[in-house]
Amino acid sequence: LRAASTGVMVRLRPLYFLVASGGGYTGYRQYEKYKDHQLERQGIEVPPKLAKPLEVALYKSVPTRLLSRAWGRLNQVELPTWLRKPIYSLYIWTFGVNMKEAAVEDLHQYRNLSEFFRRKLKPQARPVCDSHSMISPSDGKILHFGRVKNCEVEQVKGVTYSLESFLGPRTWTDRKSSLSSSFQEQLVRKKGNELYHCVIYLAPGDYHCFHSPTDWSVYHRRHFPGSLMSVNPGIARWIKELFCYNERVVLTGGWQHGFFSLTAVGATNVGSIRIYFDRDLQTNSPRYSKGSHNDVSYISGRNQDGIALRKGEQLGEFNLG
Amino acid sequence: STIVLIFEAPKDFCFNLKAGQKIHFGEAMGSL
Repeated sequence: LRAASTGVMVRLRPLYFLVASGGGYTGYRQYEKYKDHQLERQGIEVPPKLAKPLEVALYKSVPTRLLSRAWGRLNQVELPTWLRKPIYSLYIWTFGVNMKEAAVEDLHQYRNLSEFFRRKLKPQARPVCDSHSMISPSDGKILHFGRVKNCEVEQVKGVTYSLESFLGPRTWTDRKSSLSSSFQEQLVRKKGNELYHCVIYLAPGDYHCFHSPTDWSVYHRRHFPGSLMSVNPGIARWIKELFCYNERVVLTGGWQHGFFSLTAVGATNVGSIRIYFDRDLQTNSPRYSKGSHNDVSYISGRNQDGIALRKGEQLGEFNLG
Repeated sequence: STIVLIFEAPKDFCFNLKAGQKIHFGEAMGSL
């Protein structure tokens, strides 16, 4: 009996430990949230609580790319017709998808969740604003916007990342610049201009294609293979430089006022990015290692203008896995 | 997933946005 009871203890101890530590941690986080909420109610601004280097290292060590690819494979499996409606309905209910806007409203027509995720919208669902020079390239939530200051960009208020780490070295142009000028100053082409930024978060229920936000030309594409951590606003508030760790595709070019760039940042569920005019681009692929970057120039001897895009034109999409 | 725009514009460029707001593709973001 004694031996048996010891065996049971040995078997159950890890479970007890996991439940106790997980429960304790969750309770602690809830208490912290409650405290912050109370301070906010009193009108006191709470500074963001950033993850410690160990917490970031632990999160980065999770095989998010592998998980993302497995998730993608799973969602490419063709579902039997009878199972499509209940699965997609659950997704619609969970993430608040508006199917009235979808080009194809009949749920049976989508063979799998990946296809459903890439659904297109009815042409009249998103009229493009004519009176403003810049429009939103996608559906989503505005996390932050404003001027770029001190070579740092804000992913949410008070949590920054380095502009140079995010875009990578400025090798996409031959334009000479003073060695003493900062990276931010080197990007600005016209005297007196400023550098601006805007971050849009796409929630799981949002339309996941993106379009050109203005009339511009793309000269260069840079693909950064990287982690695939969640980019939801809570994580963006917690992990500094999150967007510099994650897999992303940076398109750089020019518009009427000078430098212009659009970057698509991947996440765990939405690990791969497609750019319609670039068939060679392959993201979330095991053949690329983290920490490198792969460049493609759209400027050649014949074509000095790059890829010209009109405001509202389809540009690319995010895919599951 | 996230889209980040970084661009150059004259000093009088103005965003028509509020942090935390929902936005749809095609809606105005900013102008001069």
